[in-house]
Formats: sequence, C-alpha cells, structure tokens
Amino acid sequence: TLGQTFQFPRYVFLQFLGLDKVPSPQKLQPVPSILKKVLQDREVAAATGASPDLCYVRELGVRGNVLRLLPDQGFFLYPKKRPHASSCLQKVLYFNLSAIKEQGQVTMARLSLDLGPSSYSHLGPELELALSLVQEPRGWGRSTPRPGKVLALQSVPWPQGVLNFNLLEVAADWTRNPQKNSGLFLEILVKEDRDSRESSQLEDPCARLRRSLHASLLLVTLDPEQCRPSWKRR
Amino acid sequence: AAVPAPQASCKHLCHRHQLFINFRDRGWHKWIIDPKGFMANYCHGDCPFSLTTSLNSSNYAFLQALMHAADPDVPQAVCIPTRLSPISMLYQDNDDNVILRHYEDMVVDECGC
Repeated sequence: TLGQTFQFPRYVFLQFLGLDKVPSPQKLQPVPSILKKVLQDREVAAATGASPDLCYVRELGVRGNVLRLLPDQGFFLYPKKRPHASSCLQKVLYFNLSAIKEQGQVTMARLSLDLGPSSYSHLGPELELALSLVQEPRGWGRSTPRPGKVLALQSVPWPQGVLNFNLLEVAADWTRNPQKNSGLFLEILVKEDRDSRESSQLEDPCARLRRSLHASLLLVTLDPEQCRPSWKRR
Repeated sequence: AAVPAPQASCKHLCHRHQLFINFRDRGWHKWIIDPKGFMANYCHGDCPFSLTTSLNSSNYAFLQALMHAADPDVPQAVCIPTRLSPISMLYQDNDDNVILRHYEDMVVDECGC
C-alpha cells in the first residue's frame, strides 16, 4: 500500500549504500564464511547491547568498515602450443575495483585460490603454482598465448586446497591508479610425469583443474568519513 | 508565572514505537542478502512540561517546554531518538561483489524529549 501511494526516493537509499543504481543480480553470490561470521558477531553484539568498534574487523585483525568479496572476472588462456612442456593451466585473474570509492584506504586484500578437493593427488609430485602481476598486457584475447610483461609475485610448490595470498600493496596501488590494474597471471606448472599421466587416462587433470579453480579477492577498506578518530568526532 | 499542567494520556507521551523495515516489501531482497529487514523503530509522542523530567529529557527540552507553556508561539519540545545503534548489511552490487558494510545510527533504541 505504501508503495502504491508513495514513490520512495530510491536513489537516496542507493547513495547511502554507496551504489549508483539498483543491482539486478541473476542470482545471489555465495557468501564466504568470514563475512557470515563478521555479520553474526555484529548481530550478537547488537542483541547484547555491546557497542563494538565498527571500524575494526576483529575477525581479520585489521582496521576497516567495508568488506568486499570480489569475484574473478578473468579468463583462461588456451595457447595453441604449450609455451613450455610443463604448463598445465594459464589464467588471467581480474578484479574490478572500480566500485571502491574509499581511495587509498585499503587495509587488507587477500586473494584466495580454491583449487578444488584433492585436485592434484594423481598429477605427480612435481607441481608448482606461479602468480605474477601483469604490468603490460599484450592485448588480451583468447588467442593471446601469454601476457606481455609480468612481475613474478609468488610461487607455491605442491599447491593444494585453498591458497591465500596477501595482495595489500597491489590492491592499494590499483585503487589509487586504476589504469594499472591489468590483472594477475596465474600459471600452474606440472612436470611431465609419464607414469602418472598413464595412470590417469580417464580425464585430463589439467582440464579438471580448470573446472574446479575458483578465485576471489577479499578486500577490506576504511571509509575515512565514517571512521574518524574519536577525538575528531567529539 | 504559573504554568498549567497539560493533560496528556500515557499513550500520547513521547516513547519508542516499533517500525519494521522489510526489504522484501521494497523488492530489495533480490540484492540485499542479509538482513531480510530490521526493526528500525521511531520516536513519537508529546513532551509536556510537566513530564519533561521523567521522559529522558535534555535540560534544553525542559526549558523549551517551559517556554512553550508560557508562550504557545514557542514550539513544543520534540520527541527524538536519544540512543541509536548500528546494523550491518550484506548485499550484492552490479559487479557481483558481495559487500558487508556497517551503518551507524540505524536502529532507535531509546527516545527522549
């Protein structure tokens, strides 16, 4: 009844939430457990009358009042010819940080790579994950075999399960300079192991890895307008 | 000057009223993941001079009620939130980002004059 007689100034509420327009998701994204936990802790605090510091995320041990989980919007690369025999998977990871208005206030950025359950157990022991920062993309496209210039960030031997990477410096730089955000280059290398390949004829393990791989970026930001020092607010 | 005590029944006195904001009613449940709504409440009611001392009133409300009683051109003291609490909201934006943000002063806990 209210809606029929009164047009709510929707943009006011959207602006309040930090949005430009009404989101129209096809489906709601899964909520990671850490966000659920923070939310539950806050609800418990509210119910008990406690007044926690809203600008500190106790569960993560960092300052901040906005938590975002950004899905990976990148794509796999399928080079016609493997650049080197050991390359199993290549993917560009891309996270759109344009929605972040709190310039220069990133307090935590954690990249999570979920490789799926026991993805590599039959691949053999010689396995390595390499994560690089794309500095100069060479015109991305599915036919592009490799990124242009990359800066190696980290390599992980024997990667399994969920891997977390601290990308605070990188994300803070992307937030300050959006043009620098050309994504990350992920490559999983596997040593050709004839025995293990022969024992896993049923399915290409690299294809299975491509299906199970899930990447996301958890970002915590601090809005200086809402998180002023207490003496300033007084 | 003598101040006449106005007649005010208890239910018209300043106090907190329940107000539930249901996001489904507004169609926002499609992108607000949690909560589904929240009890925001609101303050409403009279702040008569005779009761300003017992209605969680500020000193200023007491004086304004006093002045109103003496001079009706001075507006009555008003019933306002005196204690508010925050809520956290989990929602999804147009880039499919899942966002948890805390908003201060969203729930009226107490009212006063």
